[in-house]
Amino acid sequence: FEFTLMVVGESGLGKSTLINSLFLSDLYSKEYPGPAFRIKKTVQVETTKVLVKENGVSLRLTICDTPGFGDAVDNSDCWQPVIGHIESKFEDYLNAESMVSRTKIADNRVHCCLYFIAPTGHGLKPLDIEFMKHLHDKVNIIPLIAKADTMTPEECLKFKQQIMREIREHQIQLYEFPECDDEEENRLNKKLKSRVPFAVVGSNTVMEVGGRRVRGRQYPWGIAEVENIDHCDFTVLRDMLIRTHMQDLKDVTNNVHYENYRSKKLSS
Amino acid sequence: FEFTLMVVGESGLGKSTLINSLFLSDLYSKEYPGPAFRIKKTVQVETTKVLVKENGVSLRLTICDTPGFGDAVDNSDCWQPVIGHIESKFEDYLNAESMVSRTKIADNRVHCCLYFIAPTGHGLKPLDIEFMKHLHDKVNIIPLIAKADTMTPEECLKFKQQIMREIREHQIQLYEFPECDDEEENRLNKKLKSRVPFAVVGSNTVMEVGGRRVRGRQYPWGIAEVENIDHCDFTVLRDMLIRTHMQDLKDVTNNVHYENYRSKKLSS
Ligand SMILES: Nc1nc2c(ncn2[C@@H]2O[C@H](COP(=O)(O)OP(=O)(O)O)[C@@H](O)[C@H]2O)c(=O)[nH]1
Ligand SMILES: Nc1nc2c(ncn2[C@@H]2O[C@H](COP(=O)(O)OP(=O)(O)O)[C@@H](O)[C@H]2O)c(=O)[nH]1
Repeated sequence: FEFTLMVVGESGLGKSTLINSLFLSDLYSKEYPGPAFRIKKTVQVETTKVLVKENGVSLRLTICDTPGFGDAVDNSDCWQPVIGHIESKFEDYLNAESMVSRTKIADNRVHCCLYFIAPTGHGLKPLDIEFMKHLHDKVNIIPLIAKADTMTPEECLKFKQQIMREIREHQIQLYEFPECDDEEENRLNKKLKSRVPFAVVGSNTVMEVGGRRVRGRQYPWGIAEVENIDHCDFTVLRDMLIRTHMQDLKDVTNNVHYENYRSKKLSS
Repeated sequence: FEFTLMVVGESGLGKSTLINSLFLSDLYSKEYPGPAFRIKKTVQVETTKVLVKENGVSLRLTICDTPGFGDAVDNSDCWQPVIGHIESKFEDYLNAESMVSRTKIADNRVHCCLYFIAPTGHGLKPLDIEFMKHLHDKVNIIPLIAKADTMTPEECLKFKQQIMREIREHQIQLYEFPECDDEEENRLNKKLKSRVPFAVVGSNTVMEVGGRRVRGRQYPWGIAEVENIDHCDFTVLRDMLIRTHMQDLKDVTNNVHYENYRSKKLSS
């Protein structure tokens, strides 16, 4: 099973830690450090591959990150290289599709973009809005509230409401978790969808809490647990992204975003 | 006693909450909201006054904040309005000084600038460096690590070391807490100085912890206490800024920064 995931947000939002936590791998490590350590003069999309085993299933995961995004004094158009990357993958697929022999086309299109929002407590930043407005019709965007352990439950709820208000106001189209045939699953899905944008916490450290081994962040005042649903939405994101909605993310990429690109390309 | 304090940093770094916590006032409130709620097309320095009682002493405090600083997609030169404000106050003082009758000159010069650094965990942002390089020879800069409850003690220590390394590398001159005549005080001072940049947490909420009433942030995993020295450096900042070093901040402003401005102005 192949999947391409893009990770976008300014440095220091815990993106690398979250990716490592999601896939229980040290994809980001000393050998391949997080995007904050690979910033160049201009924003460049960089790719790395990792083989992940989830429930006995092998997942060939490609991670695209964007070192330098949002990190400069002047971030005008820093989303352009991201658009360029996504469209070049659509272009590759379009060319492969138009070959006479097209038995098994490699699908390197970006299936999902995790967009990290800084936990300011106020709302979206102008850059967040610009990015999502430019990319929502090209890739499945799943917005995340980074470093959610920065916020109390009350602050987090207010922040989520403010973000969703602004997203609607700017007519930004996020990836929509589809309806299910199963009524019980639908009911569960509704509860999960109501948590968007998911407030995530990641950690590379495992520690003992009450006899259990947990992934978490140890503060003098307590331990913020990554997989505790009362502490953050990590498990919700992980389950939806990896366990239940990975195929749908690929389908929507193919049937909506790619078709969009294809029709624009062929009609111009 | 009069004092002018400037507060600079991007929106959502807890600046308003910290100022309210430092002076136990709701200087920032519904009537006069924090800078994040007063952003205009361009960065403008805005001023508000509050009368504070500290240990029976009345303090006429002027707070300058900078709505919009660092918040746009393009933040080029967003420090210029700050330079403009500081120099206009030097200019006012210079003119007042050159009057024939100069019995009691109002001192509206900016005596201290608290610069808020986002707790990314990596290092300073280009904007932080630009700001401090442009302002360190015009005003006493005290850098703070904002929302320090975002970091574990280990992360905080590494972050402080990285920040100080970068500050030295860019030859940025911070406000230096002076030596004392008293040897015991000097020893204590050294311990406090070693905590720069101060990692602060602020809160408008008071709660009960073990029978005590404390100012803090209540998370599902515990309470981060503002005035607990094991949780953050808030008390260190408060004591140095308000209790011990306020006069020195005014002296250095007058003897160093203002003299600097004056000699440049009179020689050009
Ligand atoms: N408070 C908090 N800090 C985190 C979290 N995840 C990572 N960090 C810390 O934030 C810093 C930057 O993390 P990193 O994953 O390198 O961020 P990136 O630059 O976005 O890739 C490191 O010190 C991490 O330990 C989180 O969920 N909450
Ligand atoms: N984690 C954390 N959050 C804080 C802290 N101080 C304030 N906040 C929260 O951060 C958000 C923005 O705070 P505010 O003071 O308005 O920030 P400002 O825009 O810099 O003035 C609010 O939800 C605050 O409750 C702090 O020390 N730590």
